[in-house]
Amino acid sequence: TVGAVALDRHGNLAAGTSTGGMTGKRWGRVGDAPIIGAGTYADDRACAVSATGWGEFFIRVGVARSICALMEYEDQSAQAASDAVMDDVKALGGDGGVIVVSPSGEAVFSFNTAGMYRGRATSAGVNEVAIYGDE
Amino acid sequence: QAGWSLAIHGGAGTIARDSMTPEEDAAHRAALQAALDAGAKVLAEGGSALDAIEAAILIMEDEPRFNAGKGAVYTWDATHELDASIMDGRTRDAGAVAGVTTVRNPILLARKVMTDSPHVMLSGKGAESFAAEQGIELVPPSYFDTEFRLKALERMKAKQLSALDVDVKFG
Repeated sequence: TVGAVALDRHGNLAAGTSTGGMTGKRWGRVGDAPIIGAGTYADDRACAVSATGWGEFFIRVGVARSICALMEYEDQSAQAASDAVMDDVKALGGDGGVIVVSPSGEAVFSFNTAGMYRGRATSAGVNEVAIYGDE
Repeated sequence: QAGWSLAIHGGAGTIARDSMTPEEDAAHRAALQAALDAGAKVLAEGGSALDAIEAAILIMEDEPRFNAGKGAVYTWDATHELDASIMDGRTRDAGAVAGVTTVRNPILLARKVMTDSPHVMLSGKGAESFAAEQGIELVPPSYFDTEFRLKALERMKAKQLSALDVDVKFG
């Protein structure tokens, strides 16, 4: 799965996710990537999220929408909201990760796997890519 | 001038340092950097968040190292079924496609669903008919074939000969 989230100079957020699914999947199984609110969500008032991981759990938790709701209604930071929702995924037995951008421009990662292919860049000069969990 | 921000991912999982050669590690980082640079360029030049994420995702969809587009994994029947979605935070418009087999870049089709249809999600053959009507590039299903992904399917099947095991895992 791949994804991207962004905040532009006009203050608008967007999110997108694309995937080939799960190796060996059957019966037309569909994961969270195309499910708005599970694998992808964007709302200028809250955040933009793209997810990757065990889709069935991300659908059950409603990961992307839940992160935005915590930020919008409980004023949580992008990192705190993402970590809380990923903890919920883990508690159910799922794994994976999310990328999140907030209306103020925070770009954060949260994942409970050994690694996640990821990168972030901002107008403030951040420009980094990483793979392993300890980077 | 207001700031901009971008984050990308190319999948998560059991990615250990000793599971990749230095060359593969470097190739993955280069691919991520290319996608990041493409999106950042759009934003730095004042472009929209939607155009930025599309630019980044297109590069990753065309990169066989990631499980999307060209690098899509195999289904049990050794085919490929791709899904994608996109959402505009300004309007909360959204578009998604599921189970497409001949769309080179599903993110472009998801965006077309958002901008040129009254729907949010289209699936399967219907989505592909819509893609053809909209001039989205279609490719033969074999375009998505990669030997290393096929071997991954074969390894999985070799380990899970019991249909019940498979049913439990993916059911």
